[in-house]
Amino acid sequence: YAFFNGQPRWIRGSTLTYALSPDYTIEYLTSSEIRNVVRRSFSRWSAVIPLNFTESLDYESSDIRIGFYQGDHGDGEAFDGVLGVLAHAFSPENGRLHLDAAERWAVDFEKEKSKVAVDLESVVTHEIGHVLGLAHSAVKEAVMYPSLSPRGKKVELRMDDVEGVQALYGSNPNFKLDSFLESEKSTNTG
Amino acid sequence: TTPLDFTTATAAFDASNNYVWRNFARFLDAGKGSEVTGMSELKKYLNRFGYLPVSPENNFSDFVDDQFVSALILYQKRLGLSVTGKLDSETIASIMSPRCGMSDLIKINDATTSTIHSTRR
Repeated sequence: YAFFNGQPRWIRGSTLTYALSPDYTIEYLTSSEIRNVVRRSFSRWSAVIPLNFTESLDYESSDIRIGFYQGDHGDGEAFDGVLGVLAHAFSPENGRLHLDAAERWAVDFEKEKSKVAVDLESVVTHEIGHVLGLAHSAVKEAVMYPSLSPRGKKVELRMDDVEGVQALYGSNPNFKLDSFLESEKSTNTG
Repeated sequence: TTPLDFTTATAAFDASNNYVWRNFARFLDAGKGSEVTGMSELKKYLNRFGYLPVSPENNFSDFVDDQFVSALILYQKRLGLSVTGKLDSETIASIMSPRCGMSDLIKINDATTSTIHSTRR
């Protein structure tokens, strides 16, 4: 695992708010499909660190702001169309998380048949890692490894991800390392 | 999941004609000292993700030069690939894989650090 220089992290309390942009979104997935994916993604991180994430309807005042953007969208890091760069996010306490609207995002590969479909939950989970202060990992199985294959899925945090985020925020008191290692083992054998 | 192998990578990406990194497949096994049209695009890719400092002239040549090979080795090390210093199929498949737009390395006043601040126990 790795951090950004200076190990920036969120220090404004134990609960952060997040919201989806009402204006910059995609049409072919329902709002509830996207919100469910985002909620699950945040819950994976909150399960291992003493930080809660609450959805807010007030986008502008949320700590973490998520949107789907196309091409040059004003932050100096233009998106590049299908595949290539999928998304990016900013280190603490900026809170911006951008997804490339040109991708074919999928929440269920049974329904979405495109060869170049990208799993939304995997990418959102990865970008939340950046929002929390993790940089890219060299461990291929880790959620924080920078690349993701089309139609690939990588949503379960690995030990490398957990070690990194707990080094920044400490451990969630309800986190049980033994049961986590058991589940990781079953993921590996899977 | 494991990074795509080369054939799967190219097959999946062929589905999208305007895939921006599709042409990188052409550079498979391009050797040091060779000049390959379009290699400057791969150098821009490595620059964007923190591996290759931009040249003083602010442009890149199509030559597979020493600096490019060093950037490739840094890329292979950083992402857990076999460190060959070559554009082998594993490396090309990784480069062509869709990815996060964040840099893998932090630029401090344009001097790329070989590691990001990391702590291991």
